[in-house]
Amino acid sequence: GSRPTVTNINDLQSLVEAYKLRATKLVETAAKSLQTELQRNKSQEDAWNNSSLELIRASDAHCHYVVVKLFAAKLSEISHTAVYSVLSALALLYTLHGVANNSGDFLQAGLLTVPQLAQVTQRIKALMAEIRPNAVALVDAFDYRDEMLSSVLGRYDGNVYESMFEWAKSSPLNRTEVHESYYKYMKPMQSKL
Amino acid sequence: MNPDLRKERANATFEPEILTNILDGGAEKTRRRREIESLVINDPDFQHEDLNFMSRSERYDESVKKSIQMFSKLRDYGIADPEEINLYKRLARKGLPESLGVHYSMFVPTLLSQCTPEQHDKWLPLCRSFKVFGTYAQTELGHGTHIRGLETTATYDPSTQEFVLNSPTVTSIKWWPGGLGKTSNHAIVLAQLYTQGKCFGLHAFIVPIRCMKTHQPLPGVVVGDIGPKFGFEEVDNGYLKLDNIRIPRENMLMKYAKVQPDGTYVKPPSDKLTYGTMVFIRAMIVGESAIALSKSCTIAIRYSAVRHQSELRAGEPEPQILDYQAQQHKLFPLLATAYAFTFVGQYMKNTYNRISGDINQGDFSELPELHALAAGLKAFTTWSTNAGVEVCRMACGGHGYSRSSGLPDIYVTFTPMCTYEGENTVMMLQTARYLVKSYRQVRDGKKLSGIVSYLNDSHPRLQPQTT
Repeated sequence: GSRPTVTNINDLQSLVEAYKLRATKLVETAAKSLQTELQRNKSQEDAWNNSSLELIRASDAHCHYVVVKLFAAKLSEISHTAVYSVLSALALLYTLHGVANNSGDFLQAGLLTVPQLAQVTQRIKALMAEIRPNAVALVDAFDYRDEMLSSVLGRYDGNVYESMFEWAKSSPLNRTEVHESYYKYMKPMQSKL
Repeated sequence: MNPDLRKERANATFEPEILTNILDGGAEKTRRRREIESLVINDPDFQHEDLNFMSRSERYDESVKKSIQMFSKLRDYGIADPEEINLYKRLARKGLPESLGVHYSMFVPTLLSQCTPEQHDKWLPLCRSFKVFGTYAQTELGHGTHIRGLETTATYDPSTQEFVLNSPTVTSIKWWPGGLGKTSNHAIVLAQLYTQGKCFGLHAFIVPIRCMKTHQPLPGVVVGDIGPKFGFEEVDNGYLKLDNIRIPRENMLMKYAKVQPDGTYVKPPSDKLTYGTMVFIRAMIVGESAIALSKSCTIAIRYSAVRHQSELRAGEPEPQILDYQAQQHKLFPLLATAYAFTFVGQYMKNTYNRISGDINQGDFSELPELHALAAGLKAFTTWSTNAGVEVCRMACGGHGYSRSSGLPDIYVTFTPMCTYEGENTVMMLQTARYLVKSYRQVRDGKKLSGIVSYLNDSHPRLQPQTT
């Protein structure tokens, strides 16, 4: 088979190229499916309906390529080295994760080899380890104030359990130590038995 | 500060503030955003009991109160920039929907983009002074994304120069529009236009539904709330049944298509213009995906740094759950996706603003591409985000199921985006239609431009051939 498009799975540009070719391939497959249906004398409408799976996969691949392309393009705007480095790791992780999840497309289109696929999984693991020390800083950068996040689990100060207990105590059901239903239903039943 | 989080922040290899500035579009924008956030957070008028502890009616009441307060406060602060208004309101309603949401997001933008100058002069002041509360009534009980199937009719009567609006069947009852049930006194109704005995397809009409003095439903109008949903507790999604009610000819939105006094129909320059507002909403939904996913990742990753579980090595203390590879594999690709969608959301907003500017200058050439791109990315990003929010919730274990985690609210508020403003599968098929058309153009020798230009240069065999 021809030389795979992805020469180096660490090279974001070559991965973007692979996503582009994957999208082209799937658009072509969808167009050919329509053509085949029409050659079987199906109406336009039936040909379209009978090709829905290929059509949806083509759109999905097209959108995936647009997202990967825009992520890679954004990196070229980042001048700060440390930020560039952590965003590059994220971009590579997003791209390789998409390859792993859609490996059939990339293999079928000859964009990747089977040995390279094994490397993809190893590379994803390494990228996760690389991102691990920056995970909290990366979400801090979204800069959601606690009042916006409205989450006791996601509090900036991390004092989760104390605030979860306070939240539960303020729930309406706790406004009285004994809920009225005890007096209305449980106690009468108890006195009968 | 929890010691684990303190350690995490000490170990980072970059300064989050720099990345925050990049996400905001510059340090000045970050400063301004925080300034607006403080306006809301420090405002006692916006303090209230936890919404999770309120009934639906109380939440609706609180939402209407907030909407009215926001309107007057924004005016008092002189905040006029659409993005700043959006930010202020998002914060005030804590990221939850508001009963007047559709008034701002659909009713007013549609008036702005589809009305004549004379209609602007009449309706916009009524909206700004809150005499008119509007919604956008398109979806029907039996018809959603396939909007050519809508059954509501608007029949022109030249003798009185009025349109007669009617819901001919039970499946034609307008269903779902936010703010329709109890809040709005007007609706932009999408209906099949009939004049001079012919049907000219879907057009938009401003329909009064409640008396502007008493707020009672007008004669011939049956309107109300559709009942509790999976989420959107605050919003009175409603139903609207029209029994042959009459509106003046001037109530048809006539910037593009027109009906003359004698009933003559004038075609619009592009049949996609009625969808203009939807394309805008879809483009904005891409940004909403980024917000929902980045919030969920923030919650799940911070909690995964605080939470200790099981033992990685016998006898050692329970490690942070974020040290397990399986937990990283759940959350880090989603974190990367949140950043990816943030950048795509910025791209979509800029692209929409550029192309809608061209459209206002009468250049519709890029509308089909924008339409296809917005449809596809809306579906792609909302499907990914919808699944991702659930992964984040489950990555928090049982506590993710508590409403105090914030994740149930994020999920039930976000998930309708997969079906409204165009059901995702239909959106993907609409994008496919554009892709196949583009593919055929390349095969027939045409050189493509724009986001599909890759179909030219990716495969030699796709190069223009002699046919």
